[in-house]
Amino acid sequence: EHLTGTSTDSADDYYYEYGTEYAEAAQNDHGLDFDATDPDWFHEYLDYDENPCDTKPCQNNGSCERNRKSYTCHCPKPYTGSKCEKVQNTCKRINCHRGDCLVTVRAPYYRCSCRHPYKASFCDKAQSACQPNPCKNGGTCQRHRIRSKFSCKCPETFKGRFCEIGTEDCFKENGLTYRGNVSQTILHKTCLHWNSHLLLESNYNSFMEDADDHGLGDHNFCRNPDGDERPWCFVTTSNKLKWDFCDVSPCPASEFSKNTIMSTKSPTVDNIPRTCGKPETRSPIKR
Amino acid sequence: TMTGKHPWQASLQRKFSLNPFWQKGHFCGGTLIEACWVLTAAHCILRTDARTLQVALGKQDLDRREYHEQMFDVEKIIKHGHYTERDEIPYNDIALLKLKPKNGHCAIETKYVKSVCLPGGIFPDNTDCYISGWGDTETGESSHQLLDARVKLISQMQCNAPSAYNNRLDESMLCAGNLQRTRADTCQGDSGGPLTCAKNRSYYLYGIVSWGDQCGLKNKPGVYTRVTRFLNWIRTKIQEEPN
Repeated sequence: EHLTGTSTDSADDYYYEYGTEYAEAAQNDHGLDFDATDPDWFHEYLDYDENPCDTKPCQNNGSCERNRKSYTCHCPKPYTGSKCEKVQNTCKRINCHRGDCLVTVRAPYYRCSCRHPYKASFCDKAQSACQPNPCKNGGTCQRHRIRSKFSCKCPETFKGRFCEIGTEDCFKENGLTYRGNVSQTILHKTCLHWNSHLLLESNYNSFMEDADDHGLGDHNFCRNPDGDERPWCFVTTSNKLKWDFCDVSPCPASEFSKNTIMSTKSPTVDNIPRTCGKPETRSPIKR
Repeated sequence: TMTGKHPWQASLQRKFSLNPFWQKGHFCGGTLIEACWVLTAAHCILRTDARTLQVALGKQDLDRREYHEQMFDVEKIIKHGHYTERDEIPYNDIALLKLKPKNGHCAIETKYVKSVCLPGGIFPDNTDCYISGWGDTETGESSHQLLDARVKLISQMQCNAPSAYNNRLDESMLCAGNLQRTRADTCQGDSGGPLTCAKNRSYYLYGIVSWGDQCGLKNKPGVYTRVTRFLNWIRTKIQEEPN
C-alpha cells in the first residue's frame, strides 16, 4: 500500500507504478474513462471475461440474464433491486384498517393481520369480542363497555392476551434459540409481525439473510436475532417504530439481567444516542 | 475478536479489480468517527478515485455477507495537505472519507456499528491499547475474520532509539507494541485501521495504523499516526463540508 511514486528497477515497483497510473485512468463500465492504449491484461481484468451470472449474483431465486459484461436479475415478486436483494413494499396502497399490512411471498403478496375482534380481508369489520371465546386454555373472556375491547382471565399457569402462553414457553440463556409463541412486550404491547411492511427498512425482518435460522417468519413471536440479552420484538408507539424486550420468562435454570430498555432498534439518525467508544459486547466467554 | 468488540472498525474495499495488484475487496482499514466520516491512513487512498471505493461497517467476516453490515459509497476523499513520503516513510499519514448517505442517512448506530471517541488528552506511555484489522498474519496470509490484539504505547524516545527506528519518527507518529517480546503487531492490510485506548470504559482513537519495519519484528514496533496531533484538522475538515 505504500505508493512512493519514485521509480526503481525492481519488478514490484514497475507493477506498482502501473497500478497507480491505471487506477487513475481506470474508467470503463463503471462510468469512468478508459485508455485505449491499456495493455491486454488490464482489459482482461476489467472485462470480467467469465460469465457474470456464474457467481449467482441474483438473490432470492432471481434468474440471471447475461448482458455482455454485465447481467440483469429478473426478480420474483415481492423481491426487487439489481440483485433481487430488496423487498418491494406491496402494502403501499393497502389499508388494513384495524390491523397491520404484512408482505408475503405468495400472491397477492400482502395480507392484513387484524387485531381481535376485527376480521375480513381489510380488518374493517368487527365480530363479537367474546363470541366465540377467543381465550385459550380455559381462559374466560370478559367484555368491556367498548364493543371491540375484551380481556381474557387466564388460569394461573397461563398468560398472554389469549392465555396462549404456558409455563413451558420460556427461553434459555439469552434466548437466541427461543422459538416460543410469546408475542407481547413487557409493557404488554403486541409485537409487530416480522414481515410487517413497517420493518422493511429494518435490519431485522423475515426477509433478512438467514431469517429462518433466526426464527423470523410470517409471525409476531418474540425472537432474538441479534444476540441481545433476551427475546425482543418491534412495536409501534405513537406511530414510531420501537423495540422492546418481551414478556417471556427465562427457563428455570437460566439467569439473566432483568433490565428493561425501551429504545429504537433501527433508529433514524436524529434519535441516536451518542455512545461513542462504548462497545456492547458481553464479557469474554469462558473457553 | 468477538463480533461487536470494535464496532468502529471499517473495511475499505475496491469495488472492482483494477489490476493484479489492486484487486477487488478489502485493502485497508478505517475507523468510524461520525455517522458520515471514516478516518484512515492517507497512504491507503493515494491516487484513488472515490468512485472506485466502498466502505464496509459492522463487518466481522469479510467472506460473508453479514446481516449487521452496512455498506457505503464514498462521496469524497480528503487527504491531509502535508502528507508526504520520505525514504518510503509516510508523514502526516491521515485522510478522511466522507460517506455517501443512503436513504438520507449514513451509518446507523447499532451494536455492531458505532463511532469511536476522539481523544481529549494524552495517554501515558505503557498504556495498554488495542489494534484490530484483517491484515496479514504470521502465516503470511491476510485474515478474513477480524483479528485484534493488545499493545502498549511506547515512548517516542525508545522508539527512536538506534536499535529501533533511529530517529525516523516525527511528532505526527507514535509507536505501539512490545519492544522486549514482540508478538502482537499490525501488518499489511491493517493500514488505516484503529489503535484505540480505553478510559472510563470508553474507547478513544489514539492512532491510525501507518507503517513499520516488516511486521512483528523485535525492536521494530508498529508505527501509528498520532491522532491527537490532527484533532483540529479533523474538526475543520468535517465542519467545512455541508451536512
